[in-house]
Amino acid sequence: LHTAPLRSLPRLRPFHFLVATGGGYAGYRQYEKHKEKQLENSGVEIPPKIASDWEVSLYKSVPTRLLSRAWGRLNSVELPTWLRKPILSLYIWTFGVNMKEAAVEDLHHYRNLSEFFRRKLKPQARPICGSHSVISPSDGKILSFGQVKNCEVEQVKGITYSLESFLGPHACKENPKKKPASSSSSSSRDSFQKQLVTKDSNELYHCVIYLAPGDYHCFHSPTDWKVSHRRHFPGSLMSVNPGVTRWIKELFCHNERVVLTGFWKHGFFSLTAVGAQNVGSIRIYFDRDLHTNSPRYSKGSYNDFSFADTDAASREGVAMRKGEHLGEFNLG
Amino acid sequence: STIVLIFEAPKDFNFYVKPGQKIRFGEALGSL
Repeated sequence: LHTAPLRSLPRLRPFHFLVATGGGYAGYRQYEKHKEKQLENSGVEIPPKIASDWEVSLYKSVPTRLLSRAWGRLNSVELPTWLRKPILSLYIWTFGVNMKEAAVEDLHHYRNLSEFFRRKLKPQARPICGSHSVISPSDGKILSFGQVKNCEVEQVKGITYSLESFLGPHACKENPKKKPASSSSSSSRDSFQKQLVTKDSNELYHCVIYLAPGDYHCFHSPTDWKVSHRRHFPGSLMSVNPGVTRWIKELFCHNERVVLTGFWKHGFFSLTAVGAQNVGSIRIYFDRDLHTNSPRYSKGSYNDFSFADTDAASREGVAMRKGEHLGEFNLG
Repeated sequence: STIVLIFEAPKDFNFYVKPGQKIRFGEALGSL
């Protein structure tokens, strides 16, 4: 190296450096996957590999909100009619969209991808199950479900997040149905969960549904309930696909989300819409004041809005029927 | 995107789904 004339040295260009490091990291990850596969085949249960703090911080440092807004703006540009079919067909083919269910099948009808992303379905495409009290509010994939224990909600198997971080501090004023918080609760987490549940004989349950890019992205009321409160948490827009959900603990507490809380016939009920990369905007049809994915927000902040008109005791919130249109995710 | 339901229900509430299952709006999630 010392003796060779400079010009014969292959000039270390940044591109070479990137390829070498990227290739090395990819190779290392492949080796890790191969090792995990071998362990799995030999019946060893492998705990999910969770991202370390520096990996989460590195990921959060990616300007996903800015990119998401830019993506949304790009997809709001009106396409010339002749370009609509090829672009939307590419999206349909890539993400396996079933256009037969769409209320409007003619692709020329959609002026851009944002409008296509907000497409409605034919009413008969999704019959509402009448015999069960809770239905799926959207299309998607079930990531996890079950009882909430010790104030921890399962994100995916083996990874949990804090219920209190996810919902934020109690918003509702003492509601008439609630019994006084038990003084015996051992820790604040316990009492947080106990204060949500209005009857001793009840438990707290959860269900996480992941919507893939090609899925119908409107969501509906999962049961008959009254929405009394909305809490909007501005936040990151990391991907929420199952692979990332298995990798980043408390992912749903980092991301932008809108928490609707209220009551159904058995007590407390909540639906939370969690935004994701490129799908940072969330609309709730009866909530005109909600503005998501704004350029500026202060970390850890949230905005509350109450629908319960404290004067009129009867109106404890917005009454929602099972299956009724509730809101939608938008690009941007 | 993701939707998370968190709700109170009696102890005998049952889910009619499995992890990883595809589900569509309107289908049963659970019941008493």
